[in-house]
Amino acid sequence: ADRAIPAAKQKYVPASGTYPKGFLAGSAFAGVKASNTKYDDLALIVSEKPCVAGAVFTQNVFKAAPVKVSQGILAEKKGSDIRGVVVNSGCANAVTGGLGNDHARAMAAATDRCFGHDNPESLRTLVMSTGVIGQRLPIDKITSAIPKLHESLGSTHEHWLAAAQAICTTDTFPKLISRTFTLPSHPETTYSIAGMTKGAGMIHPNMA
Amino acid sequence: TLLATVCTDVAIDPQSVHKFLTSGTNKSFNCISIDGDTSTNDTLTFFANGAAAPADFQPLIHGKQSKNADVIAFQAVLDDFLTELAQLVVRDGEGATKFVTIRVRSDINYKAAKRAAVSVACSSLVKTALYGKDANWGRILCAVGYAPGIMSSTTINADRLVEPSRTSVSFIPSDGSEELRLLVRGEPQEVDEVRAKQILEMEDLEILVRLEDGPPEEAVFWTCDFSHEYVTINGDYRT
Repeated sequence: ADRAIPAAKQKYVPASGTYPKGFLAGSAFAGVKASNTKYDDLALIVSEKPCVAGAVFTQNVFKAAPVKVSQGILAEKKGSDIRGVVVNSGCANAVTGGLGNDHARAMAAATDRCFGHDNPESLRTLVMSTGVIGQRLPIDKITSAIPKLHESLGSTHEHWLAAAQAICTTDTFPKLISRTFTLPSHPETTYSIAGMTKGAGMIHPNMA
Repeated sequence: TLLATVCTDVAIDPQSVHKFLTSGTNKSFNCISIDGDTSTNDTLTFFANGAAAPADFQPLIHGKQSKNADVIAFQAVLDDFLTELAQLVVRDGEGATKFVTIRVRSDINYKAAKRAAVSVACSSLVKTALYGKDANWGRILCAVGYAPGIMSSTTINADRLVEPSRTSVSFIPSDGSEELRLLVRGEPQEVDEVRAKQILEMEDLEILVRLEDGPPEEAVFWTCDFSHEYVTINGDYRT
C-alpha cells in the first residue's frame, strides 16, 4: 500500500528531535506479512547500557504471546538490567499457543545475542507485536533479520523516525515526539524524553 | 492495537518505574478510545538509563507520601508527554475527521465522571452524529444515562451519580470562542443552528458535560468520530 503521509497529517510528523542520551533506535525489513515486500516491519529501541525498565499491558484475557513473555522478563529481572524492546508489525502473535510464546522468546533471545548476551533463561529484551490475531509469526524471517536490525541502530532523528514508521499498521503517519526538561534539584542539567506510538484501530487501551 | 515506547535519560529507582508509569498511563493512554475495542496486544514500555544524570543525583523514588520536588516535576513531565503521545493516536483514528475531547465534571468522584466520559466516547450514535456534524446532544445525554454503574442500583446509589435536573451539556469551540450551551440543568436550550454548524465544521471539538453543583472531579477522555471510511477500512481488512 502507498505509505505517503496525507497532507493534513504531515504537521504531526517532526522534522527533528532531541533524543535521550545512550539510547539507539533502528528498523529493518523482515517480510512478516506476505503482502509487504518492501517496508521495514521490525524496530529496535535499546539502551547502550542495560537499564531500568517497566511496562503496562492490556488486561484483555487473551493476552498475546509478546505480552506474556515481556511480563515474565520484567518480573524475572525485577525491572533492572533490561536492554530494550524489539517490535514487529504485520502479525500480532496472539492466540498462537505455546509455539507463539516460543517465538516471542526467540525474538528476545536473537536480539540479546546481538549484544553478546546468550542466556535464554534470563532474557533482557522486551517484545511487542502488532497485526492480525491468530496467525503464527514467520519466525525464521524475523530472527534472520534481527542482526540487520542491530546494524541499523543509530541515534539520529532519522533512526528514531524509521523505527516509529516500522511499527505502524493501519496508521497514516509515524507518531514520534521528544522534548527536553530539567528537574528542580539540578536545574543546570538537561534531560530528554522521547517516545513513539502506533495505533489507529482496535484502540481502547485499559493497561495495567 | 496500541503500542508505545518511551525512553528517558533520567535515573529512576527500579521499584518506582511502575508507579510513575501507572499514574501517567491512567491519565493518558487509558483515556482514549477510537472504536471501543481493547486489543490483545496493547503495551507501553518505558526505559530510564540515567545517562544524563549528574554523579550526585539520587534516582527518583516514587513513594506513597513523596513530596520530593524532582518526583513531582518528573511525574508532571511524564503525564504531559504521555498525553501528547496518546492524542496522536486519536488524531489518526481510522477514517476519523474529528478530534473530540470529552470533559465530564462530577461532584461525586472521578470514577463517576470517567464512566460517563467513556460511555459518551464509545457511543456509535454520538460518534456518527459528530461525523455528520449534527449537534445531537440527546445522544450524548443518553450515553451518560446508560453508563455502567449509573443505571445499576445494586451497590451504588445510582440516582445520586447523575441527576437529570443538574445535568448540563455544552460544546466548547477549539478556537476559544464562546461556549454553546445545549442543555442547562436539565432544560434544553434554543440552539443557534448557524453557530452549531460553525463549531462542528472545526476538526477539534470539546464536549463538556456537567453533572455537578459542588466542587467537581473532572475526567477527560479523547476520541474521534465514526465515519464511512472506518467501515471501509475494517471491512476490507483481510486476515
